[in-house]
Amino acid sequence: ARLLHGSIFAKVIEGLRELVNEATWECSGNGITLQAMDSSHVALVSLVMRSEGFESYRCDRNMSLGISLVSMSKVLKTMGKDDSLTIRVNDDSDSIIIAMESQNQDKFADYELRLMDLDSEHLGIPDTDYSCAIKMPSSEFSRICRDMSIMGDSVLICTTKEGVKFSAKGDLGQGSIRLVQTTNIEKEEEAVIIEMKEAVALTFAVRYLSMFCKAAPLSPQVGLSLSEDTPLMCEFKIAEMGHVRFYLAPKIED
Amino acid sequence: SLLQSTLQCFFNQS
Repeated sequence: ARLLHGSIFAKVIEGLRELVNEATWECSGNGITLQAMDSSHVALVSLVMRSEGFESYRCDRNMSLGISLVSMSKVLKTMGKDDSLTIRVNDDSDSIIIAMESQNQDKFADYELRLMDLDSEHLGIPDTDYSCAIKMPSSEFSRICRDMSIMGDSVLICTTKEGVKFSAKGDLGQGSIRLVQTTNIEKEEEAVIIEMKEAVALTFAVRYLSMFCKAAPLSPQVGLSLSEDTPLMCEFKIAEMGHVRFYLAPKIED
Repeated sequence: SLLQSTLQCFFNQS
């Protein structure tokens, strides 16, 4: 799998590695997918990178590759900003080859990372018709998570027709941030758009939402989909090629 | 008080 802009892949890994330290990559002719849960089974990430999004892609037989995302992140940190990236696994090999090429083709770096045997648990995620779908700048969402974490461990997300309100309370007191829907969309990237069938009020652990925000550099916009008594879905699109979707179980009444 | 649920409460094992 070759990417002209290897930085896209580095951003994917950076977006996942805090939530899941290691994961099994499923490779097929259609592309690369991954599903993994955090160790406490509260959050899940689902990644799709379709084959047509790569400069070139070939997969002769389906493979499951156990990879340490922490190690991969370290390797990818050595990559130059404009380097291209090729990922390769040879038949019967126990390692993955990560090759980087500088833009003017005067530097070539190759790394081999050992593959791991991982027990992976797969969950069936039903197609959900969410009550609310919010789109907002991903930088804004990151900031809200950071700001709400000052006040408490949990954030209550409430939606109305007018907007969406994030609030948190704790020993210090309480705080809230309300975003109103953008009425005059000039720049789509900066818009706050709320599609609502029913109002929702759900509470989530801020710590996990903040971890999801590590994927924010992938996309200028984030999508939050919410329904009562349903895990939140937080989506970052990977330009033209797929998405990273995070799911987070809500906090529920005792 | 609120309890943190796990994803298995919502999604099936596949």
